[in-house]
Amino acid sequence: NAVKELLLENQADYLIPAENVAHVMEENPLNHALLVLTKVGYSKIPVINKESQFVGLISLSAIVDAMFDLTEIDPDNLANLCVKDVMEREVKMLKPPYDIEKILHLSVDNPFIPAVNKENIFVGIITRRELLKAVNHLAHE
Amino acid sequence: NAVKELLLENQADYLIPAENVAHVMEENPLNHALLVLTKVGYSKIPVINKESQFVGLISLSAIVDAMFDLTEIDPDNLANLCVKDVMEREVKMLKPPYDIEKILHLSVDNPFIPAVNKENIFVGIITRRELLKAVNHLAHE
Ligand SMILES: Nc1ncnc2c1ncn2[C@@H]1O[C@@H]2COP(=O)(O)O[C@H]3[C@@H](O)[C@H](n4cnc5c(N)ncnc54)O[C@@H]3COP(=O)(O)O[C@H]2[C@H]1O
Ligand SMILES: Nc1ncnc2c1ncn2[C@@H]1O[C@@H]2COP(=O)(O)O[C@H]3[C@@H](O)[C@H](n4cnc5c(N)ncnc54)O[C@@H]3COP(=O)(O)O[C@H]2[C@H]1O
Repeated sequence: NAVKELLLENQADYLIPAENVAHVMEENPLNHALLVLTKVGYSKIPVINKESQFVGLISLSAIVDAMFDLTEIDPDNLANLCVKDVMEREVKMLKPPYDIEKILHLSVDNPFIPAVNKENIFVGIITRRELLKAVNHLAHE
Repeated sequence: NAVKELLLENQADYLIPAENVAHVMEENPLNHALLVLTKVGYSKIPVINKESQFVGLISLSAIVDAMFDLTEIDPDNLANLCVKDVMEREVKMLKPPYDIEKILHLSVDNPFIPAVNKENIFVGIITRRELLKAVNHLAHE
């Protein structure tokens, strides 16, 4: 249909390439991941392994949860934990060929969708912002 | 144009009403706000005053920033702070009559947009999820 066609024309531009995406390694200690998240200002970022494959997502809230003892924050709780201990592993990913219908469908419940190639190597992310820029553009024509 | 018309038809359904929106009061201590954010699971929520007017946004990252001393977390830093000390005050709001072009435009840079009435009373939020549900629906017809 018309909406799908219009969004499809610009498909190549939605992907933010891996080199522009903040990420951490699954072996990084949580203290380090907390500093990275605070510095880059994103609430959740991809996690990769030594082979540069996408393996999960790490969020500020997961790290804050790890600091809590009941209702008290204790930063020492992070001392023996690393990213892979608290990262989300159940993550919907995009694999080629990228399908705009699938991208739109996933964007309803996911602020960003990680993309990988055939070897599961992390290649970038598609964000809600990029999709809404395109929709906004269409609505203004 | 067609996209705008289609999105306009469903305009009334985009707003999540205030009673379904997690929020805190500007006078709440930051410890309390941290617990609320952790419990509801949202990264950023509206702040209202005693008159139920919208006054700002409070985020998990703003509270985590307040806990930092250089690179160390110290929860005691929150003891003397309340929501209004760290909330974002410069916030784009929607006022009636709501305009779908403006809503789409704001959604490009804002995960959600607070809506108020003529007296600045908080009436709800419009989220990217609600907009993308509509776009997704259109693209699948
Ligand atoms: N430094 C910044 N500069 C400009 N705008 C900023 C920004 N940080 C946040 N925003 C705005 O806030 C939205 C939500 O950011 P959040 O970090 O929660 O959620 C982000 C974050 O989890 C992830 N993300 C986006 N860009 C990223 C990047 N370059 N590296 C790593 N993760 C990224 O994708 C989610 C959705 O991103 P999206 O762009 O749709 O939506 C972003 C964007 O509109
Ligand atoms: N408990 C939950 N159940 C189902 N899905 C959940 C969820 N918590 C988060 N999500 C998903 O994650 C997205 C980002 O949530 P976040 O809390 O960073 O960012 C949220 C949050 O800052 C705010 N928000 C959404 N609903 C809210 C509510 N009921 N009360 C307060 N703030 C809300 O608007 C932003 C964008 O929301 P949006 O729905 O577009 O996008 C949400 C939604 O797709």
